[in-house]
Amino acid sequence: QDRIARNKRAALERLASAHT
Amino acid sequence: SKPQSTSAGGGMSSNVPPMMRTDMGNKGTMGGMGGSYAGATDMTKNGLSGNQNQVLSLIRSCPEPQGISIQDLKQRLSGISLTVIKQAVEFLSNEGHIFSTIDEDHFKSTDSD
Repeated sequence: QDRIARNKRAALERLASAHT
Repeated sequence: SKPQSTSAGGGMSSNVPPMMRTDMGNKGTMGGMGGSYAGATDMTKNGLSGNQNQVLSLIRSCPEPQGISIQDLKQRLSGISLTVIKQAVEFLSNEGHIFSTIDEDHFKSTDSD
């Protein structure tokens, strides 16, 4: 679903920003 | 003049072996994370606690497209309370390791693929 893709994208952004 | 004739058998317990049962608690879910893990400090090298690592590896191992439900996590991590699991899930979600899928009770990991 759209929600899953959206949440995944948001999570990937959090992961990326957490590693900087 | 033998008041307690049974004391000879009952008092001697030297033939009972000491606690040698290392095969019982075999740390199954922790396998692969590097055996010796100091439970007191509770932090491993990737910055997650033992519970968080267990939750994360379970979520990673779930093949379902909608992820694993928090009820499934609770059942598979029977030694960990639901409160602790929810805290771990919230932390992992904040860190971006996992995200909720169809609803707030289903989670999938970002770094599985």
